Amino acid sequence: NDEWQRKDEL
Amino acid sequence: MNLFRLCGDMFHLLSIMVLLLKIRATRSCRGISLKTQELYALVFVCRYLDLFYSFISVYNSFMKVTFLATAFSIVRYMRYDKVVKQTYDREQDTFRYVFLIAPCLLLALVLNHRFTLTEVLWTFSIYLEAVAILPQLVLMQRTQNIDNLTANYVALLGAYRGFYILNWIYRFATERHYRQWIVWISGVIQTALYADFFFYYALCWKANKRLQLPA
Repeated sequence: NDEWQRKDEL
Repeated sequence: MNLFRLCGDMFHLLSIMVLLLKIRATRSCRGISLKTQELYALVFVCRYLDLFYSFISVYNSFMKVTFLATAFSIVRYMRYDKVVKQTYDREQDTFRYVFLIAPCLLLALVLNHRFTLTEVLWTFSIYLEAVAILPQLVLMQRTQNIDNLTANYVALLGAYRGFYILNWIYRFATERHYRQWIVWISGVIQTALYADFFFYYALCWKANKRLQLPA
């Protein structure tokens, strides 16, 4: 989830 | 997704559209740094490798593909279009790639969340994006007459950065575990690089003059 949160931006 | 983030993305998209419009409509890329544009293309390639193995939303994937396609389109115009490439300020655009790429790569190898290929490349792209505008800023400082489209292009990019910082502040306040120090530090450095430009941009805008940066 941490990774998802980190990479949901462009 | 919050409003700041959306505004940031839209300014980013708008900046690219302004640049493409300038190139296509005027058949000229005068004042635009090919080095910066190629660095952005490299940034997008390294960062959006996740298109192949992870899916976040249709919006995200669409924007990633758009950024990749437009970045390569701009580079193609500047390098290969018979008319456009003659307007490229090759002698002025002298910033060395290696001065930006090497330190960013080194830093990404040392400071990352996990030591895997995609993670290091992602981190590298974050660091590189922070400094990729430098050849463009140097070129503008050397250019006597900066045309309005070029000035607006850089201003829109600066607005994109500004809104992303607001987005991070908002996410920090509203989301648990939002502690993205790699992104924050790089983002703040990147935005700070525009501060000087914005100062003169605002001065000229107020005086209704063409932008001219002091040597």
